[in-house]
Amino acid sequence: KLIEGQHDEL
Amino acid sequence: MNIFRLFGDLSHLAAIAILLLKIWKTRSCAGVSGKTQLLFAVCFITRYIDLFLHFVSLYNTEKVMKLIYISASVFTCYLIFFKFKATYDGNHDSMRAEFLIVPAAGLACLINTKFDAIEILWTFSIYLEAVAILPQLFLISKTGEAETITSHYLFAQGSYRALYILNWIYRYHYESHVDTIAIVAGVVQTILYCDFFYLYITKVVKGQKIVLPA
Repeated sequence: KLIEGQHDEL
Repeated sequence: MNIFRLFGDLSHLAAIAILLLKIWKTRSCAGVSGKTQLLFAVCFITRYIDLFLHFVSLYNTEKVMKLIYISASVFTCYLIFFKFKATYDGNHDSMRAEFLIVPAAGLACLINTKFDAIEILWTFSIYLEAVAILPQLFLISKTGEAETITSHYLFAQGSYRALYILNWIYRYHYESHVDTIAIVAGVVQTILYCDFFYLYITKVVKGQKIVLPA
């Protein structure tokens, strides 16, 4: 299951 | 956190430091596009808007890094447009920034993960960052050359997102994590540097200066 779109980067 | 993202962020910090040092030491921003620096400042502010909305304790490095990026890019713009304004090469820094900002804003409203203000701002910031270097590359093509220190700045700036691509491959493979919008924009951003990377590797590394047309 892909985890999409968690903007947890700089 | 993986090695690619760590070196990507370090490369980005290095780029910001190199540019600040170049302007501060030479007391000149000749060869530097003020528009690109403005666009980067807009990218950081719109991407890290959460810092302003709800204050979070600065305990973790990520918050500190965000504050460093925002303050350093604003300070760089201050040096270019105020302190060393006399050395700003305005007539060569002539790419219309609106042609980058408006499409990025429009696209952010059309293609995004969720249609809410913070998410649209983040998406706008990602799209804008992908093309923010264009005024700088345009300026170099107009002046026909780039100072060696400016080439090092560009190499570090371009390498940061190239390393992030490796980080995304790593995270897809080991964490099943993808951020499609960031990945597509990051690939476009890195492709824009290919021509410069070629010149940098073939010339600057051998101690020559970059002179266009190559």
